[in-house]
Amino acid sequence: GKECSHHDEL
Amino acid sequence: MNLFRFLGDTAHLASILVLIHKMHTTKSCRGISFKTQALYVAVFVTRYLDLFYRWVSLYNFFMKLFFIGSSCYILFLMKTKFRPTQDPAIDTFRIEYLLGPCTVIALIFNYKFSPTEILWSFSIFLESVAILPQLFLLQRTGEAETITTHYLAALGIYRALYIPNWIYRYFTEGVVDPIAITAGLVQTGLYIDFFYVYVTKVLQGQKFELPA
Repeated sequence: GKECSHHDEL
Repeated sequence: MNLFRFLGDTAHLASILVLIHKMHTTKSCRGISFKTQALYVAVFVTRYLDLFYRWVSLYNFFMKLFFIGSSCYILFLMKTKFRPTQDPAIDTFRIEYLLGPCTVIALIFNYKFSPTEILWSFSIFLESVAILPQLFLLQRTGEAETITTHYLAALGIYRALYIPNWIYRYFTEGVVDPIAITAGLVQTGLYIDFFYVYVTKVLQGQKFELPA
């Protein structure tokens, strides 16, 4: 999968 | 970063400061579930492992450090200074019923079958239910100190604000995170009963008491 966008959330 | 997420994170930060403030001013951790606090340590440690290999921003870095540090500090206070004020007899929720299913679900639902991604999923699912021992304790005692309800309200607001954040991100960035959204909706849902009593009683200046 793509590099997950969620990783900038806390 | 958008306003919803920033305000959500601020509410999260505030909730922790309110809890620490409550413990210091009342010299007590009465009414606080040790189990919920221990689960939060597990949530932060498993989610923020990426501190070691992913740089997001200065904001992100310090918030992660704060959440790990403050949650460990709360456990430390509950086990040392305020230990006599803690009542394990009412903090009886069986957390293995949360840890087990969250492990299984994280193994099934993750964005990549790698240790750190599975732990990330696990932390998201665990966070969504980590408040249950606390709500269970509240249900058992049927009442709560006002400051404790402010803590819970701030925590609920934090999660609620992440929902408009995801909607905003969908429209502006086109990103959707089904795992975080599903868990976030569940987590926010768990607060609905609490919020009803909080708004109808505590915000009207009354004591937080559950109907018998």
